[in-house]
Amino acid sequence: PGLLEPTSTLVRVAKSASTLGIAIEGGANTRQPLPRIVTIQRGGSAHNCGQLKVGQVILEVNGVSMRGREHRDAARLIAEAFKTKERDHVDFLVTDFNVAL
Amino acid sequence: SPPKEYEDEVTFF
Repeated sequence: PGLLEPTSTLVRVAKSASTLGIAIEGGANTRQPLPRIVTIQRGGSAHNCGQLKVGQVILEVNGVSMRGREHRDAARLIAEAFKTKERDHVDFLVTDFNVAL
Repeated sequence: SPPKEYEDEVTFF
């Protein structure tokens, strides 16, 4: 009681540019156990989308949880989500609170 | 404590 409820937001990033245009840090077994957005590059799909922000923590990518995934595994999933031709977008579930839900 | 080699890993997409 009285604690802040972490809120999560689903952000759909259309593949509007040839790159996703974000950088992430962290992953399981680090000080930052869920991947966090550290850069959003101008002109990339994420920047064009306008809804992702530096500092947000990525909880899920296309419905797949990032929990327990080490950096390279999380990065591979994000790269594959952007590369696949099955979807013209990537869905990110993000939170502005730096916690594991 | 976390393994040192992972601490500052950053990936750009």
